[in-house]
Amino acid sequence: DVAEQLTPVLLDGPREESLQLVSELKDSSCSCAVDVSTVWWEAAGCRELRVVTASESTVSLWEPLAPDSWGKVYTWHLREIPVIQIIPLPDTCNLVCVALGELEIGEIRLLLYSSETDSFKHSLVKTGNIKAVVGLEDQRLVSSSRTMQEQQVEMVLFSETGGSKDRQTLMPPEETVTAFAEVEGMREALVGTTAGNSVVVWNLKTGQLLRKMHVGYSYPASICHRAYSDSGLLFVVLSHPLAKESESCGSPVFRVVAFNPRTGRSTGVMFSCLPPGHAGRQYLEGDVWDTTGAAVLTSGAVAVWDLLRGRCMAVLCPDPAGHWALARWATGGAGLLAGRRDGTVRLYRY
Amino acid sequence: CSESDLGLISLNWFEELSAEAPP
Repeated sequence: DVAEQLTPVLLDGPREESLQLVSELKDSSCSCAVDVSTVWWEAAGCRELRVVTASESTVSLWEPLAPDSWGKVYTWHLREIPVIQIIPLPDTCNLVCVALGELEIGEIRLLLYSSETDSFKHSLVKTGNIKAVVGLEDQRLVSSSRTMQEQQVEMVLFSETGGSKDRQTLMPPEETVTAFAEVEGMREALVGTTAGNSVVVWNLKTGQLLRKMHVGYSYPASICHRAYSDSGLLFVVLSHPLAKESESCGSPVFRVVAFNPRTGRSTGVMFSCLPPGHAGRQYLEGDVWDTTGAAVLTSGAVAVWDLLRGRCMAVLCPDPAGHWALARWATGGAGLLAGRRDGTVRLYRY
Repeated sequence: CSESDLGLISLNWFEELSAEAPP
């Protein structure tokens, strides 16, 4: 029965095991898991992928012990302000970045191991009313924060020891930035989505705001997850937590949209909708890696889509032990991490 | 450059917009 429940089901086709359970870890000291992620970690000349789990007051680092088991290496205790999320830093080694706050992010901290003092420590990167944050390649982090009067958008460059080497201010749009995504293959280009439902483009080297392009009124509160430039067009993967259900396309969870940055015109390339039986507004949170998207639905299931084909490829049904609450792609597409609030994390190969 | 429903497309859009945008 347990094996049966672990087998993902392809809802609009034959039963297909496109998600294979690789391993599971359980943080028994965790009262309520808030996030899970992966990080590259180098120790004694060996670089390996480790799992990071977060509860409101702790962040734990897990190393692979055997093909199917994990052991806790270290736990950072952050008791003053609750941990809200782990901020993945692509291609960065031995650094974990976390956002802390109450309802909104109040500070960003780096968690690291110092070989100089042979100890784990953490350092403050930024404080403020932070609305959106993203980790970029080459140890960079961009965040937007608001005061009563204005919005600040800033990029911080980290040193390997966790200090901030350099800061660059980016020109803020008039509307509040809700999410960022780096433009893959273009080191100096960054996109963001705004509360006014536009996609904006920056030049990270100069800080210039290059373009603001409207997404459309049918898709309010769009969130950008991934962007890449091809053949003179900017392709942006958006998720739509508040999009309305329509007869023609159901409930779009993810959408790939092609923008012409020269003219600001756009066209939808592909929709990825809620699988049959999950109609209505049931999307809680999602994550995108390459051309695959994953989202937790309010039913407690995790759904996985091929975003370029617009097809739901697999559904992880809720376990008898509890609903899924977290879905994250491991760094480099090493698999899908599905987490429950009780601290259970399962790694699936996709 | 080429013409499409999305208007005139340029492969060098990033460099061109950076040259045109206010510093």
